[in-house]
Amino acid sequence: MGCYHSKRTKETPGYEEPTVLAAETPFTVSEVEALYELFKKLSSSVIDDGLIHKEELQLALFRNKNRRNLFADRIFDLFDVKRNGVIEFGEFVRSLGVFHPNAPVEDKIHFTFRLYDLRQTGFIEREELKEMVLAILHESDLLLSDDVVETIVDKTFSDADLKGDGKIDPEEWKEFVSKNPSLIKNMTLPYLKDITLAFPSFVLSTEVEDSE
Amino acid sequence: RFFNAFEFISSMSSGFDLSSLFETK
Repeated sequence: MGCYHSKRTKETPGYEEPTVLAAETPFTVSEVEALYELFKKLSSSVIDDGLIHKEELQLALFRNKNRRNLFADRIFDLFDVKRNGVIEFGEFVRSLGVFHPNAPVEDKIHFTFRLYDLRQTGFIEREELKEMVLAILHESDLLLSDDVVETIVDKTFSDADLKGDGKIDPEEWKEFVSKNPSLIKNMTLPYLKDITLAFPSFVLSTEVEDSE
Repeated sequence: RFFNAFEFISSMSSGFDLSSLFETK
């Protein structure tokens, strides 16, 4: 079974050895191999080329490959470390590692900062926060007057922007998250602790490789 | 209770909830 698996993986562009990825992430070798099963499913759902395209992420998240979403776009961009328009296996595992229950909280906080820093200026700016609030209202079919949105954004921003310079820097973000820990709730995926149980058919073959 | 815009974003955005990736089995 191990040989069958190895033969297929070597043909996949961007494939990296599970031992290397396990050393750099909170995952064990078996868990990385189980993640490869998930990766194969995701990366073959629209274009069967062993790489995750944006449409494939959208399909997995929304059951609709054409549904655009500001945050799904940002997640895709952050996973696509090489910025070549696709998510490779190594990028997938390293990025998901931040979502592991055992990953450092600092990494989770940093990831959310980058997620919300829409224009990648190194700061979360007021206009970005307003844009995100408006995107959520649109996504949720909720209507709020512009005055109410402005008030919510102002209040949140003044609480987070401790230095009062009109932008939230990484230190201010860290402080704000420490006061509001639910902000990184999405950054922990309990599924990742049981990833080998989620894909039990694969555990049989990984046990052979782990014992080698 | 104070309405925190970031909390609103993180709790409401389906694009920021990756748990559905694991339901593709």
